[in-house]
Amino acid sequence: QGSILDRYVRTEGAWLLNPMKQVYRANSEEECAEKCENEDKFACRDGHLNLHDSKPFFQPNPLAALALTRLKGLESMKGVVYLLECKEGKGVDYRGTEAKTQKGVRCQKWADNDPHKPKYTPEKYPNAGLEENYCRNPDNDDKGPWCYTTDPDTRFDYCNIPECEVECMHCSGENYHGVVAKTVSGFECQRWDSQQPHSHGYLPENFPEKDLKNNYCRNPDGEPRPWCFTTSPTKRWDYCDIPRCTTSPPPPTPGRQCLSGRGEDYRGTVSVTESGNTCQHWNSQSPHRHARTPENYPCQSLDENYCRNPDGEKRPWCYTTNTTARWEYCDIPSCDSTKPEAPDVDVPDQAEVIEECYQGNGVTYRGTASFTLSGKKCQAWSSMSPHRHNKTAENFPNAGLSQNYCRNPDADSRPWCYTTDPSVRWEYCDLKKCDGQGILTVPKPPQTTLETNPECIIENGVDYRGTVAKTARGRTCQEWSSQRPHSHDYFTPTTHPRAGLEKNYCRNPDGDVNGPWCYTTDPRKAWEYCDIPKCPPPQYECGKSKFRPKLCAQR
Amino acid sequence: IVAGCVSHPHSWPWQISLRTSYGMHFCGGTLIDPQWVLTAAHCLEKSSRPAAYKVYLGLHREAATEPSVQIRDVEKLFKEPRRADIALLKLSRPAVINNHVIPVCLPKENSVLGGREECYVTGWGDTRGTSGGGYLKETGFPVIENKICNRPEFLNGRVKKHELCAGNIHGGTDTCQGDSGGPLVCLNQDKFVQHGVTSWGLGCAQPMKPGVYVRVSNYIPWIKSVMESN
Repeated sequence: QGSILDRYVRTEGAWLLNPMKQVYRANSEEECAEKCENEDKFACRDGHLNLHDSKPFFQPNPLAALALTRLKGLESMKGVVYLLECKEGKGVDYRGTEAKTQKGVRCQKWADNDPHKPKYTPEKYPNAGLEENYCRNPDNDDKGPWCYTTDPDTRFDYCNIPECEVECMHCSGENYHGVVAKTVSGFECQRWDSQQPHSHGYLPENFPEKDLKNNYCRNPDGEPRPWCFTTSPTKRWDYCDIPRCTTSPPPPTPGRQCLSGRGEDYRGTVSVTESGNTCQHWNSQSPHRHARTPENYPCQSLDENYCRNPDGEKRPWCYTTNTTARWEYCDIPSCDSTKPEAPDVDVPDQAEVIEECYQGNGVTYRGTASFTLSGKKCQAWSSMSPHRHNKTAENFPNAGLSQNYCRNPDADSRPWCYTTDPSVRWEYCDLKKCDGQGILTVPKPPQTTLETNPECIIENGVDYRGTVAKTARGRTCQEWSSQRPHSHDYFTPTTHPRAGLEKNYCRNPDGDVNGPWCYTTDPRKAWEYCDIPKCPPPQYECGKSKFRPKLCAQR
Repeated sequence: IVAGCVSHPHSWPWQISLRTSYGMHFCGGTLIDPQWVLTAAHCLEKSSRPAAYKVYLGLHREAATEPSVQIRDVEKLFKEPRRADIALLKLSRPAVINNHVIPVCLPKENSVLGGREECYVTGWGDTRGTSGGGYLKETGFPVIENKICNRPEFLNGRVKKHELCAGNIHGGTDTCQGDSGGPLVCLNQDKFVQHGVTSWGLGCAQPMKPGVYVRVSNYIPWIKSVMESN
């Protein structure tokens, strides 16, 4: 029988909201699932906690709370998949967030009466998921999810919701959401959230958009088809055998003739790499054998020998006809080489969009530039996607980390930002320097003398650098650089530069087992041991340096 | 370190320089405890005598002229029994922990780095003509999932389960000869954790040839048992 949870994947941080605007916190995953199961007023929802929105969970309109307050984690029962942005069959269970008709007209809210008085309302059909203005199919319409439109002349229209690829796959199975969990070699798949028997980096929380659920076959990284880690200790991973759908694949995204983002929709005809090598034809296996064939990637337009990005690389690339260079990136003109589109963060109206620049190293820059040198848009500082980081306004309150504006919170050489490109963590910003100031010199670490040398000794005290200058019997020590009253030519600051023989401090230049000593100012006593306490075992915090590392990186 | 940059002095206080008994640098290493250093087993192939080695700590220049430098003899060598490229050195006496000498944190047993983690490597190794020779250098790049690193166009199945890959796909910066044994550290909250020991690579900073590091989290039980029993 197992527990009720067997039918759910892990509910991380799932909150339960009911229309009565109270927020229920389930005390256990079982209790959470119980509510999801039995109390139909609860909708276990999908989505991503809106990190930008520090507003509390509930909204003025309780029903809106169900729609807007989106939860972390994805609830899904084996075989029945909630809340994906795709539909099965007529889409009666579709609970995604598409809110436009197939003609692109915005949907009317189901709770509204204007411009159309709805027959299907949330009150009359509480189980139909009629939230907000999302496309739904409350009347089991054969043509699938639809909505009332905001166009007074068109009462309703159908929406364009892709078919979930459940028992088959289109293209290379990037959108496969089925439940096959066995490899072509017959091995059972390992769960994605497990590190046994194979440890790996494909953690569901690192790839939330890839639906790495249970141990189902998936294609999160541009392989020719879905795969999984296997439960066999001897076989780390293998492909799965998912049949191709017989229905026509989803309409391809309109291709571009220039580079935008990672160029996955680039459909131009550049066929030379950045170093000038000619591209090898995709359907050829010479001079380089490979798996990036048009058959394996039917939706990636691997035509001729044109540069493409079929597998989530940083940008379009190709195998080359040069036997010594297997593959190389291509230089595709950026679509943004024109003026970058207006950033979709609000530019404060009072801010006149002027040619901005930064002073010094830009730590004080508070402008609104939000694009990097290579034209990538900056990720909002408050967001942890696609790049997790610790440069938040909480950690750096005086760094002006607002929106996705270029900043220099860590005294780097110039303003920078994390980029919205998952494969490029951060880049310097496209900003000029205001003044002619030279490059700042690297801040010197505080002088080592600031460091207080402990007045205690470790082991035999050969490293003791304290300032005790009296022997155990109270005699004053003679200066190491002096020859009076006792002349000595062996232990002097010049003969032992590293022994710390300064002034008349007790030292142990010869590693004497009994610890530090000194020549004495008493003519009758040449030298004597000093009496210095042993240090307690060192207290330290591992991994925390006292001097800030530069963290220079080929970011 | 090829490319990258010269570090702020003493900003990687766990980095040590492993030297011959007459003071020549030949490998890196990491202070993980006042009296223990982690390094690569292949650094100890020349001699199995502890007296053949010295450990320099608290330095920034390879010349080791700073007053903060501490020098220790090696009391014992411990190579990983299943011949992984990782080894422990017990120092003749503990290092003095101060602003210049601080041990690094170790990862949890079998912990795995998520995708796209950015980590840092340091060392006094070969710079292949890039700037900063003679000083401790650093560079940073992402850890690459073994599955991708083992693709034909990269290291083509050479990376073992107990190893990890890190570097830039298009090369340009990397560890190199003389950096072996040194740390690959990743920031976790506000502390640096050592996830890798610099081990091997196909050349240095070559496109499509990321560096390979011993996955430290696989060897936590061994490290603990050796330190506790010695």
